[in-house]
Amino acid sequence: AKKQQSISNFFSKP
Amino acid sequence: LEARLEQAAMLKRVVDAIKDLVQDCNFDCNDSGIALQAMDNSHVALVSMMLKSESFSPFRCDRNIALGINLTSLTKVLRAAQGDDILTLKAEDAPDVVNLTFESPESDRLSEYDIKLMDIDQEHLGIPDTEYAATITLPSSEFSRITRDLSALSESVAIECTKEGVKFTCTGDIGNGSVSLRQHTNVENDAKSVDISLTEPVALTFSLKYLVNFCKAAGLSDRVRLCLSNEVPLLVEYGLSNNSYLRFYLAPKIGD
Repeated sequence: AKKQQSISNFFSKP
Repeated sequence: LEARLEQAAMLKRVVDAIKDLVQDCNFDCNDSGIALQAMDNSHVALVSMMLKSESFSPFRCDRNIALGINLTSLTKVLRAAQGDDILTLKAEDAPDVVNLTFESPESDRLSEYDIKLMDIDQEHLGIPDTEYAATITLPSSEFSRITRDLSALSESVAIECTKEGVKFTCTGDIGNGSVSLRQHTNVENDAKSVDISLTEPVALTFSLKYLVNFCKAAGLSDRVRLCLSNEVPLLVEYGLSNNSYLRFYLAPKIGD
């Protein structure tokens, strides 16, 4: 099954 | 800050489009305009709004300020504005409130509201500049229709873009469905065209619930742009006048 990713896995934190 | 919008409708529509996704947001004001970046509660989607100073006339912001506003409160106040009212936003240095005035263009009616500001500790994410593998520009009404129709069948949609075109596919308990679009130029009305620009094929799966939510912005623009690359968030962009924009990013669903 496909798992919903979190947006913060892709965009860098400050 | 002092920012005057010729048509209150623009801000009304922007806030309407994002208020179900994000609740408390900082409106970051500086001399280039008013920006907002916020994730939804589940950290699956991100809203990025930019209202450039050129979208206002006049626009003045002497010092950078973050206006922490609850969007439900803002919606209540904006409901008091008519779409063609002239809207002016004002805030002082280190403000407690943001002031909104609505002027009727036809009468001497002037209404004025203050909204209490809140301290919002929001982390800004760095969004990398991405050369997307596929960019699809289509009528925003068409994208709304696809997401609405497919969401009746399934929670997820697979978006596949190849040189043949773009295909939206879903599988659900009652059956399955798909919508395919090809590159198409409408000579009579360019707003109805479908433009596809592709450097490599992409196939990604997304939650339809969020896409349906993004489509609340369809009233802001005739056209919507979808940008995809494998294994990165989808960008859904509604362009506004003067290079202002409302962008939504949606994290994909990825298999093990």
